[in-house]
Amino acid sequence: FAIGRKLDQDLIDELEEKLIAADMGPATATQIIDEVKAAYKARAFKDPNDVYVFLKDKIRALLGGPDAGGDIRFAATPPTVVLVVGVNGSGKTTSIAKLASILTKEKKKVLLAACDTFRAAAVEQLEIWSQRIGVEIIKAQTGADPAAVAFDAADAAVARKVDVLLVDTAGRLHTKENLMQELGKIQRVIKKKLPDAPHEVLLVLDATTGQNAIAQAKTFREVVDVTGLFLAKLDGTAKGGVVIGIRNEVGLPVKFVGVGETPDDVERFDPDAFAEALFE
Amino acid sequence: SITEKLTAAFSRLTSRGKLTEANIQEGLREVRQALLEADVNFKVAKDFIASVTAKAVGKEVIESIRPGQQIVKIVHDELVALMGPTDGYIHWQSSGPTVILMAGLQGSGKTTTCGKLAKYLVKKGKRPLLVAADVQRPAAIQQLQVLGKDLGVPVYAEPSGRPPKICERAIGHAKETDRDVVILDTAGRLHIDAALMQEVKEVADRTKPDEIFLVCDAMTGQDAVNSASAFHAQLPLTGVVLTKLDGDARGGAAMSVKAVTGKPIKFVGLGEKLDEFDEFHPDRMASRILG
Ligand SMILES: Nc1nc2c(ncn2[C@@H]2O[C@H](COP(=O)(O)OP(=O)(O)OP(=O)(O)O)[C@@H](O)[C@H]2O)c(=O)[nH]1
Ligand SMILES: Nc1nc2c(ncn2[C@@H]2O[C@H](COP(=O)(O)OP(=O)(O)OP(=O)(O)O)[C@@H](O)[C@H]2O)c(=O)[nH]1
Ligand SMILES: [Mg+2]
Ligand SMILES: [Mg+2]
Repeated sequence: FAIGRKLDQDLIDELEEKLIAADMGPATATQIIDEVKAAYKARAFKDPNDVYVFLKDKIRALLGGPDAGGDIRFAATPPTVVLVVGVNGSGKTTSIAKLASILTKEKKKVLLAACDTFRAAAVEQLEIWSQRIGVEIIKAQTGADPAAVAFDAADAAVARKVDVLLVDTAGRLHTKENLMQELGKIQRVIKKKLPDAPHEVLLVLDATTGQNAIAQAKTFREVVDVTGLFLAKLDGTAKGGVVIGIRNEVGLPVKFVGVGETPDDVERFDPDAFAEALFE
Repeated sequence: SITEKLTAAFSRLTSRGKLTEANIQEGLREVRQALLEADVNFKVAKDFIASVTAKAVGKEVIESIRPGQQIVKIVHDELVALMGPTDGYIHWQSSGPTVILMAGLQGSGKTTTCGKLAKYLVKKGKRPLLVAADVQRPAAIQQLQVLGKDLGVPVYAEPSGRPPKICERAIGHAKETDRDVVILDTAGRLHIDAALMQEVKEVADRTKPDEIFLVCDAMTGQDAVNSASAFHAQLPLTGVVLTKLDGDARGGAAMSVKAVTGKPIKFVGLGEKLDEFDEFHPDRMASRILG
């Protein structure tokens, strides 16, 4: 970054473009660059590398904190229930396979709930993952009420003394009122069986998504108690900078990142590595 | 709205004179902001503003409408010109099946769009064959089979093998079973995955598709130019399908993809059901992007 470049206004303008290219959005990019300009005026920088460090620190501060990149927050008494939500095709089902894989390696007993009873072969897709990873699955036939499957799964999780119940849901656009209501109902039904559940609600966000991700985060948060983001597909060229806007406006931390299509392709979110990658 | 913002920005423009670069600068900054908020790629937005500036400068300020509205009209018309026209045209083959290849990033909506396209073509009197050439994703073949069953459209699949050979044999099967359109569903892939990009290129080389559609998610942000230009470099794309337009993403990706590939956006996805599919309308898209 900026090796051999002179520290001047052109460099700062280019930096703003880099932030926008990373999907930070014009408002967030302007906010951050204004702070760079103020520091520049106050002669806080000796060379371009200082600006880079300043930006990295700023981004790390924005995205860091005790709830970022943490682990699944386990319940006081099992089962811990993790509800996975998000818009169509964002990577929910695959992300559940990844979490199941991590937890299984940590010797946790995992149960999957196939609550996407709508989309073609959604249950079959999750079932294949359950077989490959070696975890059990609760499912019903296509067209079944997803809340009923969720209730049965919570029931089974208690009966089978499961450590973690991972609940897969159908993709849904946040603009679809009835589908968002359905999601609220799934959470309520789980709560009926397990009052403290769900203990984690992960919104799976496709890293290629632009500013619409902020509206997604806001709206999902209105119907379920989203606790964090799972940023999928970060192995592409998209930088996922919109998570900064989400942190600012909705307060949600990034907990995990998806970096590929196999169950091993998951990492705990690292604000340092994320800030670094933004400037590559 | 952008119209209100521009009206405010141009409130000092007197109604006798020409539009100059100086007096439209501020207004165009508002336009740039709107485009970036709508996820239009920043380079595409820059080029667009430059072309709008060129179109606007020197024009007489029209006395009958407010200056802000005049700029909005120029911007809107330029956007429509860039993204249009409506073009749901498919290169029908007169002898042998017409082959359509669907490609794109993971989760963009390819499999669902294959189903939608099949339904659309059946309505037009065609006899499509769906080909399950995604041998990667768990239950991808089953997913297409369920759609085919719902539509009464046959699905060609093989228990093993690689996509290039599968697609080649599928065309043979189409000829044998008198199907006149072959729709190839492929696995989602990253444009930076050399092996998978080579694989889809091989599918195209072997099957010589009459249409190659890049299926792109309407909520894609700045990265749309990266993936679109990479697919465009590797495959002779003939069109783009923009999916999930039933959401509230402004859809700036539409402008970015059109700008970097020059290929027409032919169809749009407007929902999860197989009839939620339409031709692309650039005027509606322009209004949506401007917000
Ligand atoms: N490269 C990459 N692909 C991913 C990642 N996560 C998921 N995918 C792929 O994205 C596509 C969609 O993943 P799914 O898990 O089916 O997404 P979903 O949110 O469950 O989709 P719906 O249930 O239809 O809403 C699949 O092809 C996955 O393999 C990731 O981290 N990196
Ligand atoms: N709301 C809405 N959902 C859509 C649309 N098109 C596809 N989907 C949904 O988006 C999700 C992903 O669709 P798929 O057809 O599986 O996407 P894909 O590109 O084949 O995914 P991969 O094969 O994993 O790359 C599914 O939940 C679809 O129902 C659309 O136009 N609107
Ligand atoms: Mg799913
Ligand atoms: Mg598919």
